[in-house]
Amino acid sequence: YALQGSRWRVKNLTYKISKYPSKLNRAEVDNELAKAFSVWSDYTDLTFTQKRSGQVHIEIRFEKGEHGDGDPFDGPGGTLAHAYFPVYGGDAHFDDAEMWSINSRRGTNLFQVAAHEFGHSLGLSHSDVRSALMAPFYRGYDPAFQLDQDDIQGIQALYGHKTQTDIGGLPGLPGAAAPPSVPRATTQQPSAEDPALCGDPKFDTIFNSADGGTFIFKGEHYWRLTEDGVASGYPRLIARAWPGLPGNIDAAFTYKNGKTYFFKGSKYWRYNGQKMDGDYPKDISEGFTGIPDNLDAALVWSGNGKIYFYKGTKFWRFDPSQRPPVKATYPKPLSNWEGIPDGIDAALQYTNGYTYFFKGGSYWRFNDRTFSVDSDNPAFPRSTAFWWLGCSSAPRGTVGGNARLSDAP
Amino acid sequence: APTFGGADKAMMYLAQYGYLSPSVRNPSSGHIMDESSWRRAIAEFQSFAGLNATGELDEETTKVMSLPRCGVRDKVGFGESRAKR
Repeated sequence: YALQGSRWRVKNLTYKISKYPSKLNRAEVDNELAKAFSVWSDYTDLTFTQKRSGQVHIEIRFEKGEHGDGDPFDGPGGTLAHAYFPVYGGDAHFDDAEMWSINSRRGTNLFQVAAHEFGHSLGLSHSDVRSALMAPFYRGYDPAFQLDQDDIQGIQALYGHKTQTDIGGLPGLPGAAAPPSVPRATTQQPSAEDPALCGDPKFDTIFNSADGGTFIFKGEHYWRLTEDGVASGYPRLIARAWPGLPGNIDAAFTYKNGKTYFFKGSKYWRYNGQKMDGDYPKDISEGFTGIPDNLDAALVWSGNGKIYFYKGTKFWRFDPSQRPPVKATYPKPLSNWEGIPDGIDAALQYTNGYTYFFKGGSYWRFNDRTFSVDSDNPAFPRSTAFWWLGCSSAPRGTVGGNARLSDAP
Repeated sequence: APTFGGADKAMMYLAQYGYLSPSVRNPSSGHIMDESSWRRAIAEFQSFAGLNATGELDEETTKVMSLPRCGVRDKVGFGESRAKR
């Protein structure tokens, strides 16, 4: 998936059909467009309410030819519709010269096109995943339509997971759990300090598991993170929880297929949960052609869902759906990630939509929409020990920083 | 479906959907570009459409260009061709 770069600040959105199609029943159009919106509200906390008049967030019009926005429609076929990203207002226009149809393979299926356009209205660009709703080409009527995982990940990168389980009747759907907030220490309920981590808050790798847990690996041990720090009962041995996996892991990430990949030296391992998923280790040069050995960090970036690898002063982008998966323009300088230092220890695409980079005892919060390190108070880098590991005695800012205790984020 | 043919039409299509400069779409002026830009634009479109990225305007590519589609540009936001963030 690809994010355009803007999104709605509110989750309760309104829409209005200002101009209906000339050849369809209005009530049926209302119904189809409501269904198209629900494609997106099924997986997020977004709500869509139709209004008949007054100001709305998203205005919908069926128009022919030139219709006032400088982007005229071209008659039957060709361009079917277009919609504006949130930063441009979110409106959706449909070519009324098309033979729009409802629950039919004849003509152009309204639901299918509307669901796609509303993806743009919410901030999604076109995806290069062919099975995705947000792929640019019309793929016809599909009576068993289901949103592709690529689309689900895209919309949830913008608006988070659904926190209410009204889709609970469908097993295996993601998004039932509330997105955890950034783990941070609080003065009200300090976590028990972990001497091994608080004394030396540098670690090998950090990653999210498929079930939403966040884990830190350091040497032969691992810790599970909570909202406030680390869970009690840790550290534990990596080799016990992930049989067959060695210690001193270089990098790890969980991909959208739900599998977790671990990297060390020239080898990598794939796990389904905590069970090895086949015959591993394998060579990085075979499974991840174009990616170097001895990595610093890896993550799946929310900006486009692709895998990024980091080593020293460089980074690589890996897209398994492309041949070759690493373009010739890589590696690129890590300085392209504005504000992030070279030689990072670990990186994480966290469930709140931000990307975090760790080095030494410090971390940087990277804003995927502004594409730069956030300028908050206290400033980044901040202390990993305080904000991630629950070491309440650690300074809030980076070591030697001047952040004050009253600097609540 | 109507056959989509000709380099001019392909050029207009690639400009319309963000693979070439929008200035190419101006019907009142001719346009000339170096071959590498042209091939790169075709290859980028082929890559996006899941075709073999040959950079050649072959039959399969023109066929995909003739498919009904969304009018929103494919290359917006995080496009790789940005000169500056």
